[in-house]
Amino acid sequence: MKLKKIKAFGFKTFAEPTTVEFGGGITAIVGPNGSGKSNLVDAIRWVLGETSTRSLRSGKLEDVIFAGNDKRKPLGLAEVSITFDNSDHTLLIEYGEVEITRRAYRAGESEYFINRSQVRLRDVHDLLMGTGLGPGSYAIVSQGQIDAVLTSKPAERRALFEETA
Amino acid sequence: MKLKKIKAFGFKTFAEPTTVEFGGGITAIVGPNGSGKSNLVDAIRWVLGETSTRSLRSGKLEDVIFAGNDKRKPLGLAEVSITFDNSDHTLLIEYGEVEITRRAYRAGESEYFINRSQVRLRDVHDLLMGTGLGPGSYAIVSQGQIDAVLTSKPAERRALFEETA
Amino acid sequence: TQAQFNEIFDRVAREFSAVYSRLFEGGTARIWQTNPENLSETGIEIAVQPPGKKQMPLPALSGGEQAMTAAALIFALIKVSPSPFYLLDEVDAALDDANVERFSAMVRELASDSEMILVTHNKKTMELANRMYGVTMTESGISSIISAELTARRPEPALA
Amino acid sequence: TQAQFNEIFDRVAREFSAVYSRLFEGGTARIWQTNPENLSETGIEIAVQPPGKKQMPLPALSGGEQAMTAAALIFALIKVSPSPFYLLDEVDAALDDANVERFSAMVRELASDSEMILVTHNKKTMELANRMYGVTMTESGISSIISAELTARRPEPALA
Ligand SMILES: Nc1ncnc2c1ncn2[C@@H]1O[C@H](COP(=O)(O)OP(=O)(O)OP(=O)(O)O)[C@@H](O)[C@H]1O
Ligand SMILES: Nc1ncnc2c1ncn2[C@@H]1O[C@H](COP(=O)(O)OP(=O)(O)OP(=O)(O)O)[C@@H](O)[C@H]1O
Ligand SMILES: [Mg+2]
Ligand SMILES: [Mg+2]
Repeated sequence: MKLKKIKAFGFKTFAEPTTVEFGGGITAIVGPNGSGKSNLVDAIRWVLGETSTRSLRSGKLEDVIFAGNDKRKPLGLAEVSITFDNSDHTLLIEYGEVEITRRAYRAGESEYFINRSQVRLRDVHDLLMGTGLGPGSYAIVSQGQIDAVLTSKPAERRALFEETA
Repeated sequence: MKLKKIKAFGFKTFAEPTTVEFGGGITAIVGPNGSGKSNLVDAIRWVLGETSTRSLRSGKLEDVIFAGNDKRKPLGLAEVSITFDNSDHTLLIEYGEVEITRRAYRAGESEYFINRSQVRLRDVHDLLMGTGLGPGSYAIVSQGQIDAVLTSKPAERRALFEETA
Repeated sequence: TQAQFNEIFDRVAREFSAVYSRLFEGGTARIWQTNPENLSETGIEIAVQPPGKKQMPLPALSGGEQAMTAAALIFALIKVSPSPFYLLDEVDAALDDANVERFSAMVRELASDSEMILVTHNKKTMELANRMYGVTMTESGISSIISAELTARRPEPALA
Repeated sequence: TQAQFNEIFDRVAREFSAVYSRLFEGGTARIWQTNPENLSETGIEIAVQPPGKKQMPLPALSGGEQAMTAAALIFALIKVSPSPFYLLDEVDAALDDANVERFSAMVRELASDSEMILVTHNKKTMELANRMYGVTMTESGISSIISAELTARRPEPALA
């Protein structure tokens, strides 16, 4: 199972449809302070089912939707998709390519899709079980959080291990 | 009132008597990870009367005394002195040069001195009143603490202003 | 006293707005008291808006934006109520090169009649210094301090 | 189950010690469970000793030592239980040049059969990359992503 691409539209500062492609090895993400690098990290956490507003650096869940700038009005919808190459069938699903999508409207709940058919959050979690990509996963370390594993209490550290396959 | 020098001996990694002199303008402190830069910052906080073990990154107050290394035994005493040029008499004391010293033994309390005569912590606080150098002072920002003023609660931020002369 | 606190607070609030706009080259920043009638209860609220952006809650700011915003507040406090020295330990860690430049320009201004001590790993910040001390461990676990010669030694600022 | 958890834990504990000694070029590191009989209650303790130093409580470690220690644990988890990708946001911010080198060598090894995504301001870390994306705001408040051409383009790792 390999990561192929991320697509974000209406999520935080991604007011325009934005795609990032991957291809193995090391990908560096660079840019000035405040340009949107950590917003991309949040987009990836969000599409994988993150529901904690604190770890998404927002107050309410709809705070992740583009709030406008000095010229544009706020958008009403945020959508992020993540696409995996599943030709080795790590994910227990018959597709060779798997796209997970999350969509949220200002007033409502989030909607989840796997290869464009609507599912529940539980289905996304079940699909990702054993890949280490759940919400508490050690595979994603947000900015400023590297020390958190040392400063947290012993019982809190257990969560890291529960994610291991 | 100008800062002239700091002397540390037996405080954290300063197992040997160590002096740093200042002379106005900008002084850069550089060096590898773990070499003792932030320990110097702690020494300055400590000599000015800091009693919070948390902001000194230690468990018990005697944790600031040199704990030994692979060849040396722990020391029994830590001592730090800070010297100010007081020729403009900002500090309400008759000396043209003022040296504040703090000393601590493994088993005991801390001792404080002003120009080598023993005083109480209260006397050090009274002397520094109005200089902005009290324990909660905005003049010293420890590593990783720059964001603390934004992440703290509104009532906690008040302490910063109480230090202003 | 209450009146003294409020007077100082108002001066810091004005400086904070001014320093913020210089560090961000635009944008607005405000601090206000939640309960100005009651000195022992009052809290301090902060709201900022980087140039060209919408005002967002503080946690939504980026790492660099938070560090620059906090620096603006510290610098405002310094301007209103100076101290004999300032000691900043790696406050530039999250800053990109452009922000290090703006931060440095401010530090240079504040240091002209005080002592600014900066712990840093950032080469651009080191260039700012009048003197430099290297902390090393020639013997493991033991710090020793050497005065590092600066290549282009800046003239020592004439002490007032 | 309990047995599964303990088996995984023991493997991570062994890897953590090994990775730590590589990142610190010596020293020792240990993790252990506070209550290995009780899966839902157990906690995880950590004790480390950098080379040549006494063992100190975790809060006494320096900023860079803490970041490298935490990285060693993350890398140990990755080695025992790989994921399709890893995403590290400025975990190198507190590291000096020597530690960035050691960190980078480890990252290169782990990335050989996975995808390692690094957000960074550190030029030495950027040199590591096979591909680089620049995030900018050509219109204020709006992110756009451009694929930055790497000067000495590394050969793309052959995907297994
Ligand atoms: N819903 C939203 N709508 C519009 N802008 C938003 C939204 N949420 C966050 N932002 C903006 O995104 C910016 C932060 O971006 P981000 O944290 O990704 O920066 P960064 O590139 O990681 O920078 P740094 O290098 O400083 O860490 C802030 O200016 C914030 O106001
Ligand atoms: N009482 C003590 N006796 C001996 N060593 C101590 C004592 N207290 C702390 N230390 C050691 O000091 C080191 C930390 O030093 P310090 O935090 O000053 O590093 P630093 O130069 O700021 O590094 P960085 O650049 O990573 O922030 C740790 O290795 C710690 O074990
Ligand atoms: Mg960021
Ligand atoms: Mg430090």
